[in-house]
Amino acid sequence: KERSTRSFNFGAYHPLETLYSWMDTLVAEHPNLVTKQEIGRSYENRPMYVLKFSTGGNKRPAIWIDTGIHSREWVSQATGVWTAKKIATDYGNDESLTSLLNTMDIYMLIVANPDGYAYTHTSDRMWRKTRSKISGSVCRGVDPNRNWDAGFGGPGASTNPCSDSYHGPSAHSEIEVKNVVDLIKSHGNFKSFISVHAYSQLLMYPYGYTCKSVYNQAELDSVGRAAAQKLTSLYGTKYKVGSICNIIYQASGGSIDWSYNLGIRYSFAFELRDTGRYGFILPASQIIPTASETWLGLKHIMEYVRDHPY
Amino acid sequence: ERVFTGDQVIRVNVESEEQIQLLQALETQQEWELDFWLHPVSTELPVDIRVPRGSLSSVMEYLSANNILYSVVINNLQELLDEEKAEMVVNQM
Repeated sequence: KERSTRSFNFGAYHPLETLYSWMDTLVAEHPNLVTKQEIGRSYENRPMYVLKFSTGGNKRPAIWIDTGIHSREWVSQATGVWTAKKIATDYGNDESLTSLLNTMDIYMLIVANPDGYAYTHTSDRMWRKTRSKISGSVCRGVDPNRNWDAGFGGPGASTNPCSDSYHGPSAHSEIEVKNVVDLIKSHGNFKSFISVHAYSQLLMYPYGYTCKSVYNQAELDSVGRAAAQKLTSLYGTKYKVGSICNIIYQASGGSIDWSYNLGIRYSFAFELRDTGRYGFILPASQIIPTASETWLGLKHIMEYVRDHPY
Repeated sequence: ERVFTGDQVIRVNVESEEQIQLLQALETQQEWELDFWLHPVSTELPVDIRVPRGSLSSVMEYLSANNILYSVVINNLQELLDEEKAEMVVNQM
């Protein structure tokens, strides 16, 4: 077992059990900053753990980051692990991050789809969805990023349970989604919601379910462009910035549309790199470079949120 | 465990709206079991498709018949997955 996060190999992919035990080690090493909270169970009864980074207070303004909602996008979960360690070790050393954590909390859900992630290790590396049974169908699973109550069931999601973008029988039908919805709603003071996916090097903001501009479109666009520039500055990885609908396609039921409509203004989605060669099978050697460049973009967004309370 | 021996991932840099529609028509047909890693949405973004071995010749025929140029980015997906798994085993040890 990995005895300490120092010896943990961040440049490798790990099974779910290893990630979960690593979380315990991180908490043990940073007891005054990091706690692990179970926010509920998955369809197949796996725990869903959020790492909370907090220096005190009660329901402080908070930032949400999730990775791995689409299970096959392994570089996303791996980036989440590296980022969690980065936040823990930079607190107290990096002035900007320290000032952020002295006034805000950060919540990280590193494995947003644990059943799907486990299934990619045991049965089908290309699996993307949850593993819920769909009544009346032999096919399983719902696309957890089409299941949110935001334009649910609209264009860009499939009604076919066998499709990879099946939206599910109803909004929040997937317990993995509902666990997050319940946490965000009960907390009530999130100011930013960032969902990390892979791949194709995009930094997007709402909406996906309509190509209508959001009220804060100009602000989100300029924050997104500045964050993408910071990201690109490390290795030159080029990102496109725009609303989901305009930059990719109309996709209803997405998480950041839901969070924005809930009032969480600074809602963004990252599609991480593949540098045009490997797609979902990004070599482990690219995990740390991907996570390092992504951190610059993430950090810019978080600093902006800290400096623009609302 | 599902294997992907002989499956290829091809990349199409679409050149026109018409090509996007031709590729979107591919998305809707089930028979070839295509797995779109990146969807045909605009000439700005590439389209990546995992093509099961059994459908390779039909898909290549369709693309050639419609003058759609493509490149093979992953020649045999299972090879890459085997490497990934081997690396994980070494790391676990």
